[in-house]
Amino acid sequence: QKLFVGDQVLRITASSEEQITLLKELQDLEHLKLDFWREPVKTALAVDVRVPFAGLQALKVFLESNGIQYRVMIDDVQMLLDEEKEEMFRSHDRER
Amino acid sequence: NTNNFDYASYHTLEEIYSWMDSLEAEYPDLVTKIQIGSSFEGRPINVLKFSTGGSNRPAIWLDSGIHAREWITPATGIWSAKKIASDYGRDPSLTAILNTMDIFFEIVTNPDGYYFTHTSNRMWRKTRSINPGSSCVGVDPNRNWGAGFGGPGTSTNPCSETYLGSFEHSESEVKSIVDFILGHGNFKAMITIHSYSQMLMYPYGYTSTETPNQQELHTLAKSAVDALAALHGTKYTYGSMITTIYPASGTTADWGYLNGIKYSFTFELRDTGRYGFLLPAEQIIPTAQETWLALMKIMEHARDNPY
Repeated sequence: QKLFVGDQVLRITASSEEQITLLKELQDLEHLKLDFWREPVKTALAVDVRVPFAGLQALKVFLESNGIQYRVMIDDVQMLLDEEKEEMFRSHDRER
Repeated sequence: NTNNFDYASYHTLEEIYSWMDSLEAEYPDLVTKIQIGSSFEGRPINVLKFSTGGSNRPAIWLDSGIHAREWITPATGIWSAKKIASDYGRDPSLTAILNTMDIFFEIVTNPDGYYFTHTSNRMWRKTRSINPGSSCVGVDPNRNWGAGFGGPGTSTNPCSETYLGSFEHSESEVKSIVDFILGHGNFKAMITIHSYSQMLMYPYGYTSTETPNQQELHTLAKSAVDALAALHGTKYTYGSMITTIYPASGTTADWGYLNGIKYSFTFELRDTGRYGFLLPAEQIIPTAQETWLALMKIMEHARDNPY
């Protein structure tokens, strides 16, 4: 079972084509292990990316230093997964 | 018993497959489970056929769960399939559809991936096939279809989430559908359900060229998203794939259209902007309810506009 403790999902809003290009370049940096839920395509569409805890600081510094806006969409992925699992267990226990 | 099934919760593959058997048993005159193939890891690929008789009637294809981590889509599929079964004979419009057409519903299009999301990695998206020469597993089954295969919006890197595969229809999960639909030969609508960007899209994704049916598909998409929004106010955008989301080649909807299925659409179900693929279970029913209204608009249109 893979754990996602401390992983966050960031919603990134690019404001120019230049920023989109920078975000696309991030996709090639395999060592960051970014999981793009919504890929950088155009400024009108938000980019959602799951960031492993180990790469959070690096990515946020990258975004901030390039003036790219973002907000934390999911603060801790594992917490949501735990809630989801609990919900499923509860459902199993419920009397049909 | 599908009446006691908890539709407001996410379920394992085993539970879903068991539920399919129950639905078939409870509606023997309407529902038949068909196995159209096997997944890479040998799991059955099951389709529910809803038919009131006749041979080789015009048909509607629905599928969900092709991207494993999009759990809301099979959950919506289960609810919708139950709705089809229970509303037949009660809802005049659905009854009229089923009196002239068959509906085929593949609830879990990527069973290996879905199983993997429950047992190993909740965030898994692709199939589980092995890529020779790479340690990375899986192909994006929504880049693997023979429709502009290898074009823009795909990756040739097996480690990418949008890896297209070594050749078109390399994935048994895709090939099984291709063979089934082409073998049937009379599908008139094809709707594939994804999440979570609140969109309804029609071809093309691989080219910016408009289809000859652009106007009709656009108008139909608008009426579908209007119907959807009327229930809970969920706002969808709509249009061709390439203009609405991004260039994507080798997709289900493009393949359907290129193979003569005019009413070919792809859904992106609701997103609150907070949860992404981890949509809370309490939102399953509202999502399914609103999606149903849009599905009905498309199915009604296919019924009323034979070609």
